[in-house]
Amino acid sequence: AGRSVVKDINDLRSLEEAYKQRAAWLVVAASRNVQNDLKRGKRKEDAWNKNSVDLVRASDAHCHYVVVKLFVDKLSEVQDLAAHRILSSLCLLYALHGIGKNTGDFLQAGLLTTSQLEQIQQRIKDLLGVIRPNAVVLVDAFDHSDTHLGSILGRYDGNVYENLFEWAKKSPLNKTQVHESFHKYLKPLQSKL
Amino acid sequence: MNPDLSKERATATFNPEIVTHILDGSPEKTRRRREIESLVLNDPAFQHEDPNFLSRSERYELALKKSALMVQRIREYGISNPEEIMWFKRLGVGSQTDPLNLHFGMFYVMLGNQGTESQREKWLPLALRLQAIGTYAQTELGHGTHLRGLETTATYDPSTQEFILNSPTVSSIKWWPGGLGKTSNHAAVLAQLYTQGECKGLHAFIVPLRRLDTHEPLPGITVGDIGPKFGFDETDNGFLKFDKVRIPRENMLMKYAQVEPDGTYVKPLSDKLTYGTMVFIRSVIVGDSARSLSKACTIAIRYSAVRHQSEIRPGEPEPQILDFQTQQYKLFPLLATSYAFSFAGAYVGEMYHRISGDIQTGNLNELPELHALAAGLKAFTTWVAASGIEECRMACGGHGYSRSSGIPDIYVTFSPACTYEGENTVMMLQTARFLFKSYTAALSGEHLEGMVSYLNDVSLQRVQAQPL
Repeated sequence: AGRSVVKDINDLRSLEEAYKQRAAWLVVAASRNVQNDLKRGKRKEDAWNKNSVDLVRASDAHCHYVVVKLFVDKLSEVQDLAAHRILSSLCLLYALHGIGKNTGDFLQAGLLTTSQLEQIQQRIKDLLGVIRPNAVVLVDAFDHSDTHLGSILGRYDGNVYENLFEWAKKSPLNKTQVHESFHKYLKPLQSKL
Repeated sequence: MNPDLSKERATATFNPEIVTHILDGSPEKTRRRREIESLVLNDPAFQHEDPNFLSRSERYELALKKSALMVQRIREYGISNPEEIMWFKRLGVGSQTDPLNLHFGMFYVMLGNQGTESQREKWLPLALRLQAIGTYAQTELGHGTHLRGLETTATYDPSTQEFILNSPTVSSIKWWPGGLGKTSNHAAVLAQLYTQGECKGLHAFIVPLRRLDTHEPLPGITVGDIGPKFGFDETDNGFLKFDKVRIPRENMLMKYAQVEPDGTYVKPLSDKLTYGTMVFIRSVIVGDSARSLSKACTIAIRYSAVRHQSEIRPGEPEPQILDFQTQQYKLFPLLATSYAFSFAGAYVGEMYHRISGDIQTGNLNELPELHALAAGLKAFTTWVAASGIEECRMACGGHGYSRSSGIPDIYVTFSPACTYEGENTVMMLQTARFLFKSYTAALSGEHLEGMVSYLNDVSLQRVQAQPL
């Protein structure tokens, strides 16, 4: 630790670079472990199996880098200023939250300093406040119809409680006021106790 | 309209329509998607009873009724673009699954991609008219993602020019294919090919399972439903056992590998071509991850704006639960993830179509990267989305547990994606194999292209691994 590839935690390209280097670091580490075992005379398959946890971590980091990169790339295509602003905040949240969940990797690889991690945790909380006023409209933009969602809680009109009550009334258990199992099992038991 | 949601929509700082266009790809695509969706929404025939109160058998029957109706309507409206068919079906099916999903999603696609011209001429019209209803039978009771371990055999008999399909053990019984149990009368079966006394590895065969007139199973075929699952109540995942079933030589899909009438085996350009359909489905699953997570986020965030609970400042009215920072911390990273996965899904879909085009012209250069990226992104996105959907359910408190929330259905329908079309850890190890090979190649001076090009820098020691 001590050197950092991230000059500004709000700079998306800089964060993309950090994800890239984390992926490279994990791919190199896992590959070297496999190669070292091969040099020690282990069979290829055994060397692979013995390092498979590291290899999965490397793949995970590679995919995470790809997803961050594609999100950042996409922003360059967004012309509308207001849309660009909110999508950039989402992208930043995605990238910073991912770092927050994998701090060990970024610290071990020397890609971030501990003080930058503190800044990142704070920035994530700031971003929650930035996204809050637009959260409902951001999900509206997915354009899922009520039929597609199949949800009473997620109805577009938000009339949740009255529809929950109507839905519950449809339960087959409500077809009769007294369910037949009461006469079959509870009533006889009550008479015996 | 709920006043809280009205207020949220009135005070937003951007136009959601523009973002919808970005997610769809263009304003024209949004317009067309909505046009297609309105055909379903305005069709009274699609207004069915709530499946939540039905038994599994009733759900299967209802789903099949919907599937048949969808196919009929798609024909009537003349919708032929695969993406538009997907839009129509997505809304027609709603939160449930489609017993014919594998017929159109895999069987038909596989015939198109792996059949020779004469095979396509024979089978595609049959499949399109649903005379041949098919599924994709790969997984076995005792074998999954590790394809070389599959046991079903297809032994070529040159004297009759037939393949003999056989299930030599209990563990070799085909298990899990969607629509196999009751719906399908054909299957694209993945089996170990034996010819001239040698095993040539896994190949695909079109196998008739049931009589076309009565739908009764054919001699030598044992087929049925595998029973209730975690979800997918509408889909009759099935089992299939072959007792030395003979099929004509022409029923092997021979666009790439071939068996000549005398039994001579002709190798494909690349073994990976056999699994092209799986790569396609994996690329589709990345987009599914985005869609399923975005549905769960939509439900949880709208509900969090409607629901008032507890208090932030003593004595003031109960605030919207979306105002609690802890609720925001649960949901907003998942919202951001939904967007991230949408763009990743679009990218890998485009990549698949571009590289498939190259393959048709004999260029296989990018096939290994497509294979590795589709496998890795499928695993990465499904793991994150499945746990994210569960997080959304819990963010809805007790009501999230009710089937009426829609989240249980989303979860049980989506979470199998972590294991179908390749178990996720195995997928990640496939990606790792590509990364390892790329790194080794970079060290030996080869110049890497594509998403792994950063490993070129490693070989130049611009990126240095720190000792753990």
